[in-house]
Amino acid sequence: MNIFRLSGDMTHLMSVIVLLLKIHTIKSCAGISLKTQELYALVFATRYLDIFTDFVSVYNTIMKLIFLATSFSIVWYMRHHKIVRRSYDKEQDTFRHLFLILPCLILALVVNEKFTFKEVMWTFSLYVEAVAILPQLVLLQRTKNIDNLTGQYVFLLGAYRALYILNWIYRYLTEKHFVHWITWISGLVQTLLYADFFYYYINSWKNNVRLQLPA
Amino acid sequence: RPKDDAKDEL
Repeated sequence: MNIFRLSGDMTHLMSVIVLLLKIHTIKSCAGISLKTQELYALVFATRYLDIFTDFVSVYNTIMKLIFLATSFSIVWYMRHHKIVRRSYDKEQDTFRHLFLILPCLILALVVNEKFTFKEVMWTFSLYVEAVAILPQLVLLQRTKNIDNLTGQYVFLLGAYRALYILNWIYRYLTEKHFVHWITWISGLVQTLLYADFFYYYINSWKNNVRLQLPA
Repeated sequence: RPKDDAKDEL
C-alpha cells in the first residue's frame, strides 16, 4: 500500500459518500446519470466476485463491501425511492449503456491475462469502469446545470483515477515485476475522459464562476 | 510471479 493508492481509495470513497449524501439529504438525484450508476454497480459486481474466496486484507474486504453497498443503494434510490426517483431526468439520461457493455465484454473475452471466468469478469470490470462516466458527462453537457455536489462527485472520481496512475508508477518503480498493461491502459483511458471536465472545472473554480461545459 | 498483485487493488 502506498500513499497514492490510499489517497486514491479515499478520494473514490469520498465521491460515493458525496453522491449518497446529496441523494439522501436533499432527496434529489437531479443531474445524476442513472446509467453511470448502473455501470458502476456492474463494475463492482464483476470485479469483486472473489470477495469471499480470496482474502487480501481487512481493509480490502471492507472497502469492497462499501463500494458494493453504496453503488447498489444509489441505483436503488434512483430507481425505487418514491421521492428521489421523481427528480431523475430520464428524458435526458438516454445514453444506451448496452453499447458500452457489449464491446467491453467482447474486448474482455479477447484481451485478457488469463482466459478464466474470474479473470475475464475482472478485465471486463476494468473496461466498463473506463467508460462508465460517459453517460454522466453526456448528461452534464445536455443539462448544463452542474450543481456543486455533482461537480464535486465527477471531480473526485477523476482525481481517484489520476491518483491510481501515480500509484501504478510508484509500484512499477518499487516492485520490479509489477507490469499490468491492461490495468494501466484502461485506467489511462478513463482518466483522459475526465481531462476536459477537469479543465472546465478548475477554470470555473479559479474564476469563481458557475461551471459551464461548452455545447 | 506471486499471487496476481494487481488483484490487491480495489
